[in-house]
Amino acid sequence: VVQTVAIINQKGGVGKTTTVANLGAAVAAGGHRLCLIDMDPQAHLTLHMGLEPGANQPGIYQVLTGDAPLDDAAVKLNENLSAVPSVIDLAAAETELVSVVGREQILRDRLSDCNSGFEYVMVDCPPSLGLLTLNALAAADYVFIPLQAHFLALQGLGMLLETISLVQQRINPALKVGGVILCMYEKQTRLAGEVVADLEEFLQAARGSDVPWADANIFSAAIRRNIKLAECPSYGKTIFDYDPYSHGAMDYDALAEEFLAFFSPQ
Amino acid sequence: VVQTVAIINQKGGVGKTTTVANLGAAVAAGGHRLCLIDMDPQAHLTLHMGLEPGANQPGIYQVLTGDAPLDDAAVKLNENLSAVPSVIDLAAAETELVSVVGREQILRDRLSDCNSGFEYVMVDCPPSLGLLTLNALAAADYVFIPLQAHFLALQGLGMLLETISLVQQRINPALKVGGVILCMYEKQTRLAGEVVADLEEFLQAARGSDVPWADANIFSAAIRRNIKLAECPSYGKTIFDYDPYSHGAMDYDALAEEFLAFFSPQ
Ligand SMILES: Nc1ncnc2c1ncn2[C@@H]1O[C@H](COP(=O)(O)OP(=O)(O)OP(=O)(O)O)[C@@H](O)[C@H]1O
Ligand SMILES: Nc1ncnc2c1ncn2[C@@H]1O[C@H](COP(=O)(O)OP(=O)(O)OP(=O)(O)O)[C@@H](O)[C@H]1O
Ligand SMILES: [Mg+2]
Ligand SMILES: [Mg+2]
Repeated sequence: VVQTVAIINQKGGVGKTTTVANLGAAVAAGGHRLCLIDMDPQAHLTLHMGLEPGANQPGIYQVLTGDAPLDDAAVKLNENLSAVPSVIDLAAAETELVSVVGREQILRDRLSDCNSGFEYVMVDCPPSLGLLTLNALAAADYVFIPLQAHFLALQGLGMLLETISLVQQRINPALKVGGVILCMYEKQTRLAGEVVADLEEFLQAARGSDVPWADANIFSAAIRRNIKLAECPSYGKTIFDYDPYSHGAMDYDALAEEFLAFFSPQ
Repeated sequence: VVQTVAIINQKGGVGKTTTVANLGAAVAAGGHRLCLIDMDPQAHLTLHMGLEPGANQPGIYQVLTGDAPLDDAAVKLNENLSAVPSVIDLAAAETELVSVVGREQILRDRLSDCNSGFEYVMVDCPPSLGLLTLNALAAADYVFIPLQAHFLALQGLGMLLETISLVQQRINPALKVGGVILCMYEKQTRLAGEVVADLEEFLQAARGSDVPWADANIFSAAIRRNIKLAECPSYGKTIFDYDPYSHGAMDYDALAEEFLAFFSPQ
């Protein structure tokens, strides 16, 4: 059974793309077949994985418009890891698909036609709650929320959870929030401590209720701020190919262990 | 004559809101009447200035739909500074306004009706190149581009400049790029040096051409990474009210001087 995970936060620059690239690579290195999907017109995940947006091959845009099956769009990166690239035209998809019946469920339908035998699918999303992100929410089993422990990033969480709740009620009843991933974490700052305390209190208060985040936790593996994580995309590499002994590699390795434990509870 | 400045970068989390809040406050403190406009449905500028999104008063959404004039929506924050708040409903504006004739020029029309005698108008934008950002581009005399000196942030610049060029050709012939503002600047990193060198080379190569960024420079006042800038929005304060002796306050003061020199060349 494929587990589809969407990495979403409409707040910009919180570490979504960096998490899909590196968490994805770490999970694949652990022997699990995994497909990354770039649903962002900025095509940053595509660049991060060393692919060229719009190069001679179908991408997620062609998959959404029905011009290519997902299996043809997935590019094999290594033994266990594949990626479906994005392209700038994807920005047009938001407007083009607006009047399609069931427009939020196009990605879900394409994924159900996929025969490549992936164990996990991980979707990177743009910084908005528009149609592309809604497609990821409709297709996902779980949402993981990367969060920078800053005030402004925390403010947007309410809006995101409201949208998740609506999608769960109307389109995807199985949708749950898997957890929150702390990114660019600066443990020594007072602000990070305050934001994390606020967030823990909020999640505790939801325990036992029927909201999609009732069982959600903050993953204990936080991703520390580490310049190597900002350097590696310029070489089209993940942190493991660029600097496997950096804090960034250690943190994403630890997160991958927690991710796998989350999906295969003893 | 009012100078309208749009602060734009579709890459998320690069310091747009932080720049509008603090640069705006510093320019107003210099004795210039200024109005900030929050065009982002996240309403982060509204929160940063200590206002409540959606509180009992018209905001930018009502201005765009024609239900309130801009003068009624502007909230006076101090002697020289006012702000037009945003509200979550603004996200709906993107879809609601799609079929309005001249949909990109609504903000420009509202600004031309404004009688409050502002010297500068500064617009904060969401991390996208959708209709809300296009409205800011159509209304602006100059675009200032906040940029984090990271690889992924630099990648998006081409797309942004292409959009600016299209708006200049079709909707707003006077539109120019005023300059690039380095945010969260970590001077000691090799990555920052590489990105800045790349960017300078790119801007130099455009000199003398007819593109909107032919005269654009990187402002010499860079905004260093400084946790106080991430703390002050949680108190609804600018950096000057929160910690006037911090690096953040010094850097935005220096940027304000450069901003004012840009608009009043000797
Ligand atoms: N832990 C980290 N330490 C240092 N830099 C990081 C870290 N994680 C990400 N970055 C850098 O910070 C910037 C923002 O990260 P990223 O682009 O992954 O965020 P995003 O949420 O995908 O942004 P967007 O909203 O634009 O899609 C990038 O330049 C990235 O290289
Ligand atoms: N110079 C700085 N040093 C440290 N933190 C900063 C600095 N500038 C901004 N920040 C923090 O970094 C985060 C991103 O900044 P900000 O929200 O202003 O970016 P933005 O481009 O407006 O994001 P969005 O794309 O979501 O609108 C915020 O939490 C902010 O408080
Ligand atoms: Mg991204
Ligand atoms: Mg912002």
